[in-house]
Amino acid sequence: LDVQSQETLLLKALGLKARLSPKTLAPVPPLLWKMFQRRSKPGPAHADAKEVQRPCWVEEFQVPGNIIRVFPDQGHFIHSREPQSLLCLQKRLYFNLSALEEDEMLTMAQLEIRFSQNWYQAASPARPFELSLYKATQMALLGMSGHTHSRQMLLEQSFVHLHKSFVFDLTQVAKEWRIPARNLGLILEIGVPPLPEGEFCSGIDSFLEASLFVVSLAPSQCKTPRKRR
Amino acid sequence: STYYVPRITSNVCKPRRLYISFSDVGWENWIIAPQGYLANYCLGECPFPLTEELNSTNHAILQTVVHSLDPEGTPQPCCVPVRLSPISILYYDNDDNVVLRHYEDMVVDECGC
Repeated sequence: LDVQSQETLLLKALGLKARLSPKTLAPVPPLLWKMFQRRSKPGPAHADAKEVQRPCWVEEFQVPGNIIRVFPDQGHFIHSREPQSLLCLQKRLYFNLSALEEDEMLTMAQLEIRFSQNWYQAASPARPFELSLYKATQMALLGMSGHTHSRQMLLEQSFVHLHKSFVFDLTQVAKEWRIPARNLGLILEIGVPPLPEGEFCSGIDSFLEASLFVVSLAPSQCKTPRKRR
Repeated sequence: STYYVPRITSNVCKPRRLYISFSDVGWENWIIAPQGYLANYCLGECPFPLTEELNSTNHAILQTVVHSLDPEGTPQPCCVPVRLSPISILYYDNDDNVVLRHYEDMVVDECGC
């Protein structure tokens, strides 16, 4: 075998089809760094008893898995022609899950929505705001009015105090998204009921970031330890 | 790159130091961390009589006995990894997602015959 064939074999053993070539190098999410560092403590003694017994178990999320991916949001802000008097923000969230291989079992998906410190500290704690998340069930066509037939409510929460980030479990939804035709993304709305246009609505667009943490299990990479005969 | 620990001179089966650098194999463009890792490898003889330190199987012990009687016909047992540990690799995939992946059996911790 030549060097290239050997490399292909090795990459295949590592669960990769070929040498990867990313285009943009996004920053590594802090949680993923922490998880990596925890797993990279030096020496053979680092593998504590739990990890030896459960090599394909993600302690941080308490689910089976050996692959953790962070998918960046690829959705766009929705700018409605009608004045959204009660809405600070309306945004489509879209995560392309095509990187998951067919034999991988998705065991957890967690949506994280982050705000910049400037924005959430500036918001008044006395005025509750509402965060709503919908699953898009039908492509909204140009000129189509209303949203009632094109989306399904997933959750709605009111918050008196703004937080730096919000985390939501989207495991079941993400499992459906593995069929590309069913992945129409989400619609996120943030509103402030008592104020038509609160002053702390302004600028929220630039302060929002969303990502999807997905844990999956590739069974071929998770051998159960052989017992000594 | 391979290099031996200077003080170890015996040729008995044991783990030897091997650092694998991902830049040496041209993977540094997509692997974020680690830059490389201490993978080690097994090398050395499994001579007769096999001692307990050599982590021998019963089969290896018998093979050394046969080898001592018939060196031409039966080889010495092989020196192979008997305990390996995993590593995790952080990398970018082709869709620019950040991936943390766990790989088993990547580091040789112990060798045996």
